[in-house]
Amino acid sequence: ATSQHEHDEL
Amino acid sequence: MNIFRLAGDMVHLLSFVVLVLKINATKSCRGISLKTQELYTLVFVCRYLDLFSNFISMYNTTMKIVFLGTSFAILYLMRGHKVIKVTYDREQDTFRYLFLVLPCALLALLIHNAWTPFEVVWTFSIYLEAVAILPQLVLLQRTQNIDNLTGNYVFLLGLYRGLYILNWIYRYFTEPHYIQWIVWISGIVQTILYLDFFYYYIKSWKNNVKLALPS
Repeated sequence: ATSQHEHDEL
Repeated sequence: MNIFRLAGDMVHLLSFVVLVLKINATKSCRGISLKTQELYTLVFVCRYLDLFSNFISMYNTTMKIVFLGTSFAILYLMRGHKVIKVTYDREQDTFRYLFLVLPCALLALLIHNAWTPFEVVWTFSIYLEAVAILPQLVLLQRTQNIDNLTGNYVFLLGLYRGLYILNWIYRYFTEPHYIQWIVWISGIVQTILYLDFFYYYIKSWKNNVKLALPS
């Protein structure tokens, strides 16, 4: 998975 | 997680503390836009739909629950608390939700990274957050005698997104393939909306006079 779809920010 | 992201989150958290403090200490929500608060609650609900299905870290999960809980608590204070709700500036807080919600929903349907319900709703939350402050800014402009805590609250909200921009710059240079156009452009728009407010906030702080926005 790319970081684009991880949504690791609030 | 880098220092800008952490500082941004802490400032965001602090903005909630300041708002709850203002409402509770003065038993008044004068100058606070219920519309902006409802839009932020909608933003968090839409963004954190994956709260239980997508675990990133204990930190993320805790913060999401705190943001959701605080948003609903503020809505309760402003709409349900019998002393506080009568202090709400209903006649002044006239911004129409649909002018913000509808364009953001359409934009999310058109521009997103993936055509899945989660992703489109998440993208909608990003667009809506960028403009959700507008009812509050309009109300501030109409409010005479803006109290310090209300001014500080809006300042912290703007500062939070500004710190996130620094976080994205940092991540761009330190993480391979870290590109997030939707979030970046929305975040920049969101921060730009505060520039006018920042100008008057800093000016009033430097001259040690009460904050007032020209109408």
